[in-house]
Amino acid sequence: WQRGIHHDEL
Amino acid sequence: MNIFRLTGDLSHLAAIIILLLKIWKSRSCAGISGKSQVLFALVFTTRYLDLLTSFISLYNTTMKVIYIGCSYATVYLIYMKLKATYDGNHDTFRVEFLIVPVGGLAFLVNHDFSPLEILWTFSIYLESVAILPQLFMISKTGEAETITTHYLFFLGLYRALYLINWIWRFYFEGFFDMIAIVAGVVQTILYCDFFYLYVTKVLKGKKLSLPA
Repeated sequence: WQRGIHHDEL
Repeated sequence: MNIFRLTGDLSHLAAIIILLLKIWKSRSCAGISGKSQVLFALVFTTRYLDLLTSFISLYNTTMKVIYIGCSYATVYLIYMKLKATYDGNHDTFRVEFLIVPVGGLAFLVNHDFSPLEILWTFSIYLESVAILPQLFMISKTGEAETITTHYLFFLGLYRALYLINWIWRFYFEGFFDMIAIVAGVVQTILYCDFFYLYVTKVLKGKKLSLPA
């Protein structure tokens, strides 16, 4: 779930 | 970056440009929901605040700036420059019924309870339902111009391609973002009925009109 915080999508 | 994500982004870009050009060239925003366009401008604004805090890539920054710029240009055309052609009488969806629950949900279900992250989450949830005023308007008037249906098709295609992108990323990168995935599934489902009409009518050269 933490990984979602780095938002690299548009 | 995989091919599904790239074509998804390009499909999104195509949708935004098709709409802007349609309005600009015809000098009319008849049949377009200004409310949906304001919601999309709000979506881009709250999601891309990270333009100010983090740099991901030139591609990422460029696309974000284009999306934001085009969405505000569209809103400007609808509510200012071409206001006389705006069909407000048919654009009667109550957006507070979307904003309030979506705002509440963003506070309750998010990755991190920080202002930027809550706004990002809000934008993801809001995007999934932002097209509803437009679909509502079409169901009310019972028809849509063909160019408007192309806009909707590319907008729906973009999210469907993102779903494939997430499956890809899960398998090959071990990456998944539950909030984006659930909202993306909801968003794609909302387009299913429209996709059906698009394939059975518009692609066969007929105008999209609903039975009275």
